Parts: sequence; structure tokens; C-alpha cells
Amino acid sequence: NSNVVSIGNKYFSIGFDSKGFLNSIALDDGSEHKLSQTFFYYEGAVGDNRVFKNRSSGAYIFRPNSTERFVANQVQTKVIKGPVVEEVHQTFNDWISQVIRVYHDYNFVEFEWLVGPIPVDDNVGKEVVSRFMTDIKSSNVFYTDSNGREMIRRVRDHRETWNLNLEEQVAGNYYPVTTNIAVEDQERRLSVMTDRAQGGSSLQDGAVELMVHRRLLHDDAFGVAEALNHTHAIRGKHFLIFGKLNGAVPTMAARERFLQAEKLLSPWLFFSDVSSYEYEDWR
Amino acid sequence: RSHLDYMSEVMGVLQHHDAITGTSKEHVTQDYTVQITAALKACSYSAKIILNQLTKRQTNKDKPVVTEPPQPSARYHDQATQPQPTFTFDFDSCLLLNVSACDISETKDKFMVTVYNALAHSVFHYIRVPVDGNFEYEVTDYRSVPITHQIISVPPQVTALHPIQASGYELVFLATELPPVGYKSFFITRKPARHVNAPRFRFKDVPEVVLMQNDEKMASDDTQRPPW
Repeated sequence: NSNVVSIGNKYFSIGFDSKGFLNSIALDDGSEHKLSQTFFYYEGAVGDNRVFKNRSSGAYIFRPNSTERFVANQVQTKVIKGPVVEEVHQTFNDWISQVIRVYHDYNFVEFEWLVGPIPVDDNVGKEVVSRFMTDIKSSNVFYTDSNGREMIRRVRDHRETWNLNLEEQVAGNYYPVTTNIAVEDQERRLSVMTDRAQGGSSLQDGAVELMVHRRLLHDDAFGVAEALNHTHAIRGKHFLIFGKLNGAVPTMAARERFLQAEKLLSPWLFFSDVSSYEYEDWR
Repeated sequence: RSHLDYMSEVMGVLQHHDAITGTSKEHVTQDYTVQITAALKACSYSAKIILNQLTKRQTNKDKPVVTEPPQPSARYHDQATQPQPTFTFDFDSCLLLNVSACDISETKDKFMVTVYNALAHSVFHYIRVPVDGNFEYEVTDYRSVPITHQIISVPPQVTALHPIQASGYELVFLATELPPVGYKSFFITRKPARHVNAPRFRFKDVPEVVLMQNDEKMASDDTQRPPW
């Protein structure tokens, strides 16, 4: 359980265990907290779509067949440290890799994941998820910004306006995530922000998961008349903010809002060939 | 205006719920990609034209626009007697930055990166630019201040997405105090690696232990760059 590698900056450092997985986060106040992250996938349900219980997982419906498979027991890692950024390059398997990145002046962790092409040699559709685990005691509650505006309170296995008898324990707790999903207790808060809308949930206290890629081999019979058979790789980013709720300056909410704005309206880059000019002229 | 209208029309089409959620047929999705790519290219072309006109206006005030690049002898010390050079560079977008590929930054000896901040408040932002890993680079802002930077390898899984174009390295530096709804430019020059006789390693050829030592060295002393 001890860290063999850590990367960080003046705000925090994150540690990795001997198997290459993210293991902990230490804040600038000296406190250390459990924080892990890994990828796994759900196997898509397969059926003839004639009755409810025989529906296939497809473009419209996320319906795992209750099988959750981890993609790796051990991760190949490469550590790069420099004056601007520190990175851990993780390779989970032939089709999942990730860069975990801590910039010198940013108060968040960046996860740049690359997933795919998802193999289907075994004729099983797969829905790949990135899961973050902490020891936050979230008491079945998590938050998503599903309407793209405010954070909406979600309670696991619960609906606000009717008594719920949930038959799909995983899919029934998934919600749209426009940019942000979070869990918190009285003291700490974990927030994971996305670079695009994704599905997400918190299926255990202190955990947050986001679906990053899907490849399914059967149509769900809701109109598209095609299997969601995405054959390509997807690259994207998650931004993780972890901190104390009480007395933090700026507050966690402020950090999340500013980061949202800076990532959704991130600066535009323009490139110019200035081979003909000297610096003084350019200046 | 016509390019903006075209982008608006395509964005209108892509508001369809099938485009948002991914419930369209595969060939329809591919057509959405074709349409939005064409619209983006049209608008970036327009942006290039407008920015070029702006640059010409700002750098060549009260002077007729001349298209010839400046000659080395045209560099001036006495502005009253020497003609001022005319600037005619283009502003290009690199739509493959998400797979770490950009033709200008990977092939040119000198290039400029202009960072436009669309937010109404000042921000700082880390810039990642694909570069050729066989060179050293120098990043300078408008105040002649060299900016601390780092050249870092891109994972081979990423370069495999675009094996012909992706360079395998990125130059990273911090762009500070980008003004609200404004821009800042950076002048980047590449130079041959300092130890020209040393063998040129690529990250993938170097044992991991050596890599980590080199990286630590770079972290501790910015002036002593390893040969790669």
C-alpha cells in the first residue's frame, strides 16, 4: 500500500503504488487521503428485444449484463518530471493507456485517457468506464450537472417523486454529466470534470465513475437499427479537484466554476510561420 | 459572413438529438463529421484572413501593404532613416492538436504561437505544442524574457493514431496573464541539440531507468539539457 512514485506541485502530490495504480493524494496542509483510479468495463447485455428483460445494450440504452471486468492487475508506468509538468504515463493493456499530469501551477490533476479500438474478438460488447475511489463518506449522495447549469443532488437507488423499485442497479443510477460530477462528506469533496458530456454515477460511497467509450454488437431496437459498433480510439481528459470543504480559499465551488469556464472556453491557439523574421523585428 | 452562416447552419443540424447523443447511424455520424470539419475549416480560413488584415494594420501603420518578406539588410537601427519591415505572416489553426500533430510547429525553425483568451477574465494557461524532439527550443514573449519550458514525450499509443503526422514530442510552457478577450503571442525558435556528436535517442529507445535520471536532471538544472 505504500507509494513508490509520486508527482506533485506546491498544492498537492499524488502517489502511485508498486503496481502502477494511483494510490493517494497528499494536500498542502500535510493531510493524506486515499485516492485511486482505474479502468474497467461492463459487458453489454444481449437479447432479442421482444420483452423488457431481453433488451440489448445499444445506442439508446446502457444495460450491462451485471459483469464488471477490470482491464489490468498491473500497469506499466513511465515517470517524467520537469520544471513545468510532471507526468505518469500508464499503459493498462493494448487498448487503454493514460497520462496523469500535474502542472506546476495548476491546482488539479489532469487525466488524459486513450481508449480503443475496443476488442470484440470474444463477441462481447464492452462499455469502458474510468472509476475514481476515495474514502469520502458520501452516504449514497452524489452530484451531477445534468442540465448544464447547477449541480443537482442525486441519491443512489432513489427518486425524489416516487417510490423506486430499481431493477437495474448500475444503469438505473447513471446520470448525464455535462461537465462535472462530485461526491462529498462533511470535510472533503472530490470533483471530476469532463471535456465532453458523458454518463456517470457513484455506485459506492466515495466513488465516482464516468463512461468513456462503448462498443456494442447488437441493436437495442429503439430506432437506430444499427449496433453501436465504434471501431476507433477515443482520446479525452478528466480534471480532478480534491480538497477540504471548510475554510478553503478559494472554495471548492469557486475552483470548480473557474475550471469549468477555462476548460469549456479554453484559449484558442494560432500558429504562424515566422522563419523570415528576426525576434527583434517580430517584437 | 458566409462562412459564419455556414457554420451556423451546420451547428443547427448538429443540434439534432441523434447528433448530440450518438444515436444516429454510422454513415450519418460520419457525414456530421464531414460537415462540421468543413465548417470549422471555412471559419478558421476567415479568421486567418481577418487576423492577417489586423496584423498588417497594426504593424504597418500608415504604410502601403507590401507582400515581400523583409530582407536581412532591412533590419533597422535608426527608425528615422531605415525602412521598417512589413509583416505578412499567417495565423493558422492546427485541427490535429488533439492527436499532438501540427505541421508548422513540427517543421519550422521559427514559429509564433498566438493564444487567444475568449473569457472575460484574465487566465494563465499551459500551452502544449507538438515539436520535433531532435531539437532544442527557445520560447520568448514580447518582453524578451525567455520562458521556462519542457520538452516531453507523447505516449506511443497517441502517435500511433496519426503515425505520419504525429511528432512524438510536445513543448510545454506557461502562458501567464492572458488578457480578457485578448491575446498574447510567443516567439519560438528551434536550435540543434547542444551535443551534436551525441547519439540522438528517442524516448522509446532509452531504458526507463536512464529516462528517469535524465528527467530528474532536467528538473534540477534547466540549463543542462540532455542531448535528446
